[in-house]
Amino acid sequence: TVGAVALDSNGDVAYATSTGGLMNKMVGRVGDSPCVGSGGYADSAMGAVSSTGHGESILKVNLARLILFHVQQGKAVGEAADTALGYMKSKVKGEGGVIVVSNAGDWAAKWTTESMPWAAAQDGKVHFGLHR
Amino acid sequence: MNPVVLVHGGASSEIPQDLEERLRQGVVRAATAGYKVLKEGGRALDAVEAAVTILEDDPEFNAGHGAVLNAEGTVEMDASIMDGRDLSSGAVCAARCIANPIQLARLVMEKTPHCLLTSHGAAKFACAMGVPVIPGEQLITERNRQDLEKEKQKTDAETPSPQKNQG
Repeated sequence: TVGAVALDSNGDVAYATSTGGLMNKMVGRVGDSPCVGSGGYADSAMGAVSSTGHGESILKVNLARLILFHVQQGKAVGEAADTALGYMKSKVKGEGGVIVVSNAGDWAAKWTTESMPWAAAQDGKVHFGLHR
Repeated sequence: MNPVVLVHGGASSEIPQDLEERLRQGVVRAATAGYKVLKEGGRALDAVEAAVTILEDDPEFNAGHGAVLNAEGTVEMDASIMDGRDLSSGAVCAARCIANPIQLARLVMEKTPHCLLTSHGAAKFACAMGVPVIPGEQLITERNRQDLEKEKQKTDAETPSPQKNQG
């Protein structure tokens, strides 16, 4: 799975997520990636999220919207992502990762799997990471 | 507002060491392309589409060219996009034989009153929109073909565990 979130100079956000799904999946199986609220969400009143990981688990907790719910409740984006990923792990034993940007420009890349390649560009600088 | 773009290349349980640098280069290239769109005054929606298109075209990632294979050895892809300005969104699922499902998802958002088109309907819509149809084989990498074979042999020998395969 791949994904992106962005905040533009007008203060608007967007997300995009795309995937081939699970290797050896049943024909017709669909995970979270095309499902708004799970594979991603964007609302300029809050921020944007793109998700990756075990699709069925992400669908069960509506991962992207859950993270933005926590942001709405006043959590910082990193804490919101950790809280939601932790909930997914404890509730349905699902692992995954997310990238989040708030409408104020705060951002985070978080995951519970071993690895998730990510990169962020802001202020002319590029940050990136791979392992926890 | 100070523009920012983030990209990811998929959560994974393990990444072979020889792949790490190529993944780093891929996500940096995608983030840089998205950021360029923003710096030139483009919208967040254009930036995320540009970034994901680059990752779909990169065979190292599980999307577009390089997507993993289903049980029949073919590629079925899912994608979605959303504009935070007005919550408009578009998505496709079980899409086949197109290079960039994210661009088709955006067309669903902008050219239809719907949010999600599946399989045969997505293919008909792509055709109507003039999206080029490519041979499904073109999306398949030799590594993914081999990985499917290994996975099939493994799942024949043991109970399949979806948690090992994060997607």
